[in-house]
Amino acid sequence: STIAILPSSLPQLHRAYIMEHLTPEQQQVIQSKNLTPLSTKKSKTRWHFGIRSRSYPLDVMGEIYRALQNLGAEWSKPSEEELWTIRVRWKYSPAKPTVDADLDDFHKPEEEEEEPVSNTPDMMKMQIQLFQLEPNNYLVDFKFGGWEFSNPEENKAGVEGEDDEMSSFSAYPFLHMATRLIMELAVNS
Amino acid sequence: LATTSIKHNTLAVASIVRYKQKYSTQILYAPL
Amino acid sequence: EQQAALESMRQFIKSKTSYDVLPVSYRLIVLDTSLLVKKSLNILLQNNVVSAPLWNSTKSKFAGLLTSTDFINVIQYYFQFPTKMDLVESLTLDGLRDIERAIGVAPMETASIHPFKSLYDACLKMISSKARRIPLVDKDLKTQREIVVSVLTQYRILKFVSLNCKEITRLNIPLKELNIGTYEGLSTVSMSTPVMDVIHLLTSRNVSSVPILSETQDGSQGTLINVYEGIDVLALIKGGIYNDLSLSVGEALLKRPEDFEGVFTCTLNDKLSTILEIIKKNRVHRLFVVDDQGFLKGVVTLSDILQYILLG
Repeated sequence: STIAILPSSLPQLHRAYIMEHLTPEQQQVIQSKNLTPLSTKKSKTRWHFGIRSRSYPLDVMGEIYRALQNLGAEWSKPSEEELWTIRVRWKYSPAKPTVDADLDDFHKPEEEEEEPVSNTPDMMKMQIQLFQLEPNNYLVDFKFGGWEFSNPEENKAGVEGEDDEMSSFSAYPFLHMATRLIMELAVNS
Repeated sequence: LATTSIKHNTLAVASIVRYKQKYSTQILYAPL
Repeated sequence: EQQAALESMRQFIKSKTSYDVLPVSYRLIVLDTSLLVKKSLNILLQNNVVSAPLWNSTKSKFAGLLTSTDFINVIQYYFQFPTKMDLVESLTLDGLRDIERAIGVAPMETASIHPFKSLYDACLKMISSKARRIPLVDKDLKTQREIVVSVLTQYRILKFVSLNCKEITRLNIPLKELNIGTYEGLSTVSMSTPVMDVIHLLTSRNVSSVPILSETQDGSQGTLINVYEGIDVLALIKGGIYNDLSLSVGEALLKRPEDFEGVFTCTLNDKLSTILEIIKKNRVHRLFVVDDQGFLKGVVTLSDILQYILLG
């Protein structure tokens, strides 16, 4: 095979090629133009479960309830056994999803008419729980809790195909609400 | 939910979701 | 022999779904459309990706793919409206459609496909939409909202085919007899061409790379010495040097990361069997066809290879 890598296209050789064709003054200009190679060292993204907190547990819970209130969420009264768990419900009704006649073009130009889909659940459930990792080191975890209708009538229909629902569910509304809550907590604190 | 520390006013959150028999770590970047 | 191998590969591609190409576990980075364009550039570079699906959280739906074309549009916009520099700084991903309208380019139509449709259909969609990647979109059963399951690129598909079809070893007709690739009307530039002119060529010729030829005393055609690729624009913006009109393409290429693997070349005697072997092991975006003196003869893109395998 005569497949090869073009030597002059390798960064080190390209730099030598450019420098040898420039006058010393032009080389000066190059130095001043910040024409250094883009650094590819990736500052490793460090991921944590949930969000960490060193505040007192009751303070953390207070901040979370206040943030939920500011965001218009509702929650069920915590039971004695589950003081450190908050069961949240959020009205989640951005622009109604549409039944794309043809699912295959999800970047439709704005002017396309799109009829809204009826009876999709508009209440997102989320479970927020405080964990203690070690003395003075706590973790707040967020867990998706499924969807409900704000109109209790429609909830009676029962959730058809529960497992089936989990096999193709979009995490983005949940992730979006989690960012909203984290921002509210970050801004408040 | 997995999170990263907030840098440059940008927040990243992620969750691992099963799609049929495969697992997708879905990562959303949003501005603070 | 080659025809039989192709037929068998087509059957394979028809028998698989896009979902089959996905690894058992993988990562998908999605950007909220309210992010600043400059921030999203950092996120792409930090994650070593050149494209990402966009999520519009107010409408709770997907809003297409962010690709290097969007960054090229931003640079074009800046040069058409130099007084709007501050707008470029505060531009969010939501604003990219307005940029397209302002510079008069058609919005990137992002064709998508359901993960369980055949891989053959996904390839046909990509070929017809001239896209180099295709989002796999399903629907959340409960909320009827779209889910971007993943984004398949031509490279991933060709790598999947190369790894799974032993028939590739029988594709031994040399390129010169296959007539795949582009051999006429190639736009070329020299190292001293202003990088702005090269970027303009990427848009006006709707290509993803422009070959750079050496300069000769007598003005005759030079040999191939480098290539400017669409994704090089990301480094230009990251370096904040896109506002330097005098910058030559040779200088702009000094921004390329040290681990850049280099430009792949081949000759008309090469065959698809060896090209697909190379794709198995290297992130090849295209191959430039040169003669034994290094003069440019043409270019074979992944689109050309995919189109030939699928349609002959």
